[in-house]
Amino acid sequence: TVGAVARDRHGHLAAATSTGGLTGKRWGRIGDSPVIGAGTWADDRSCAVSATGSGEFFLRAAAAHVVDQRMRLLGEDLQTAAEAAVAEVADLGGDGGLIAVSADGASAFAFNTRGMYRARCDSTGLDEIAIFAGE
Amino acid sequence: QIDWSLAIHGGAGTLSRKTITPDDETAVRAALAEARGAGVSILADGGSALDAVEAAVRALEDDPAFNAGRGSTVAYEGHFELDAAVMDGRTCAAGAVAGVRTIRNPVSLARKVMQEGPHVFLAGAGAEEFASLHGIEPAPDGWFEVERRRRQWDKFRKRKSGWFDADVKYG
Repeated sequence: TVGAVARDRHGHLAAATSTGGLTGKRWGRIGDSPVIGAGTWADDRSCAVSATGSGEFFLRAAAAHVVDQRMRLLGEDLQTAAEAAVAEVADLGGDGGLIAVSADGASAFAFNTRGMYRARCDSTGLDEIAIFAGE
Repeated sequence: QIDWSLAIHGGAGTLSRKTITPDDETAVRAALAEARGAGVSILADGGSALDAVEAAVRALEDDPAFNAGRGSTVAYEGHFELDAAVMDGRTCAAGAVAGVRTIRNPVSLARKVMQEGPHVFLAGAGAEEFASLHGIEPAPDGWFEVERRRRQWDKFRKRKSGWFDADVKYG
């Protein structure tokens, strides 16, 4: 699975996710990636999110939307909300991660696996590419 | 003050320095840099977040290192079934496609569904028909196939049951 989230100079947010799914999937199996609110979400009032992981659990958690809801209803910052959403996925038995940006341009990674292919940058000079946890 | 911001991912899973060769790591980091650059060039020029995420994901879809577009995993019957979604934070407009088999960049089809379709989510043959009617680029023959994914599928078929996502456990 791949994905991107962005905030532009006008303060607008967007998210996109794309995937080939699982090796050997059948019966028209669909994971969270194309399901709005599970693997993909964007709302200028809060955040944009793209997820990757064990899709069935991200679907059940409505994981991407959880980040939005925690920010708007609980007042959490982006990183806290992102980590909480991944924790909810983990509580259901799933693993994976997500990327997010917020309306103020902050960005966040959260995952409970040993790694996630990821990169981010912004207009202040933040510039990261990482694979493994702890990088 | 952050004027613009971009983050991308290429999947998560059981990644470690034992499971990824140095050559693979170098290739993945280069691919991430290229995809990030595709999005940043748009944002730095004052372009929209929507254009930036589409450009970044298209670059990742075209790179065989990731499980999306070219390099996707192989489904049970030996074919490819791709899913994608786009959401615009300005309006909460959204578009999604699932189970498409012939579209080079499913993310662009999802965006077309969002912007020109009467529905949010299209699947299978109907999504393919919508793509054809709206001039979405098809994939060349054999575009999605990469040797590593076919080997994973062969391994899967020998198991005779279940499903799995081999090297990158998920994503």
